[in-house]
Amino acid sequence: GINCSGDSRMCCRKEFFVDFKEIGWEDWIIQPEGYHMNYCAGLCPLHMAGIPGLAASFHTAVLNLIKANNADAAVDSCCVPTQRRPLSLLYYDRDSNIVKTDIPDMIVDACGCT
Amino acid sequence: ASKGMWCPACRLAALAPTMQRDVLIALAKQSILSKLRLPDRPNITQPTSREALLMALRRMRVQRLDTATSPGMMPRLSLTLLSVLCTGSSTSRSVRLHFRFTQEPAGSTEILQATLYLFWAVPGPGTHPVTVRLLQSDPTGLNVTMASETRLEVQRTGWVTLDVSRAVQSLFGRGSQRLTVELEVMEDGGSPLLAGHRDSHWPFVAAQARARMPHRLQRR
Repeated sequence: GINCSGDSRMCCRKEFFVDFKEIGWEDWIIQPEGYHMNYCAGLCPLHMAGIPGLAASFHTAVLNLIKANNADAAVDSCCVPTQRRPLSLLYYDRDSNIVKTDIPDMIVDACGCT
Repeated sequence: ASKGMWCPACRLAALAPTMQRDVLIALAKQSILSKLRLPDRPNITQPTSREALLMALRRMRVQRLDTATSPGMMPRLSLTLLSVLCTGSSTSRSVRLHFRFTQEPAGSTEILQATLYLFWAVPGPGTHPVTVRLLQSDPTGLNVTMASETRLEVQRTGWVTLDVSRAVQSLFGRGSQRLTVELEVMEDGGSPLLAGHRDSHWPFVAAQARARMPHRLQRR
């Protein structure tokens, strides 16, 4: 996937970190110290539809353009997460038990166009 | 999305940066709480002290009874020992780390495997050579001898591991529980320590151990 840089307007992954101390959650979440949430943003022009990041090729882009030109009612494509990984948490539950859990699909690792 | 519809991310992009941040934090909170099936954040009125937590973790070291032993024999306990850095001293090129295992009486534990974990923050691209020396001191702490020397090539920031099984085995065999590690770097080779790193990045040693059972004598 592509990570967003200053001059990029295309679909990319933006890094976003939630510091548990900053939001006042450090008293009940023991580890980690924050959540690398990240999110997807940017444009998905028609020729990029179905391209997960840079994995596809020039051929995919051309084929997409042909499909788009032939389609009667073209649809827009969205920039969405294409790869995610779990978040491991060690926290106190409501009964003050210490719980360790892995929450699936919480961290956005890569973005692409639908 | 059908033609002309907004993608979810497009709506976010239309907001002012400060508003975007608030929305994302609210989303993160909501996402964590819903996945943990919590209606609201738990209200911790009496948080457990750090000491109590450490005590609980120490108790968890005794993980399971080893049932693989032959019938009629006493089962042996499998343990995992963790030792975090207790003190450290440094010069511009070298760092000394002292690890201490606070475990059972000397001689009662058999070390199966031990690994040293170091978080290295390299200053830039390229390969950074690091010399790791394992030093052992006698129980008085006065005489220090070198047990081994290893050269590592650190290429990027992250955790590096080193097998220190022999050194820790020899340590426990001699009744000592103190391991000293000396790290020597080239100039600007980065450092795994000491100031500026979060607790989670402190060096540590993890060892797998087994409780040594006394020999059983039978009278015939």
